Amino acid sequence: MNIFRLAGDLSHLLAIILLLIKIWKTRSCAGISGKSQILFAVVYVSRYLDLVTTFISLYNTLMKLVFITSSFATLYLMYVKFKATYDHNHDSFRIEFLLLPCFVLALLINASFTPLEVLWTFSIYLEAVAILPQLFLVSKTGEAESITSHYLFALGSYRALYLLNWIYRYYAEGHYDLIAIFAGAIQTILYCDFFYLYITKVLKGKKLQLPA
Amino acid sequence: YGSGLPKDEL
Repeated sequence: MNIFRLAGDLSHLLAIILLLIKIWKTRSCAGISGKSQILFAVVYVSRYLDLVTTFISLYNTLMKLVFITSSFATLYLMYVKFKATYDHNHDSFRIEFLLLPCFVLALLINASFTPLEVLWTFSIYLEAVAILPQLFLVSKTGEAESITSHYLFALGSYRALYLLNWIYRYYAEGHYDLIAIFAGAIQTILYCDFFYLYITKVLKGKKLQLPA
Repeated sequence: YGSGLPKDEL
């Protein structure tokens, strides 16, 4: 554990908490993509199957449980409790166009061809692109509430901080994982446009509105 | 391409 890794995990945790707070306080999931949240739930479940096979640390186990539980809690709030506020018409991204290619890629490029390893790899590829329905929704509506922007910033920062963690680990421990690094770089790049808008608009107190 | 499971990262 190094400072970048810890900061990344905390940023990830903060993102999830911000999202739950937004939905709970406003009693609404307007502006949030249920498609992205479904993809994140698939990511956590397929990645954390090793919860039942391997014990790494209490921290590791607890964080995995928090990520899985909170992602299902988010889905419950969106699709059951506050279903009426869900932005169904704008959330029209076809997730099979992400799920299928990621699965095929995981079958082709993985560390070893075993069920757990392929599912882990699938989750890494899928996580890289899971935010696309959310970014698509923001681009369709042309704006995002400030708390939604904070959520996206924290969620994007998490993988960017992991990139620093991987650079650090490469030099400090000789540890590297090309699959995670490659996917993490793609994931971070997808947020760049949003990061720019966040820094130039939201941090200056303006609403995140896309140029017409 | 990678070191394989188990992974210590999240």
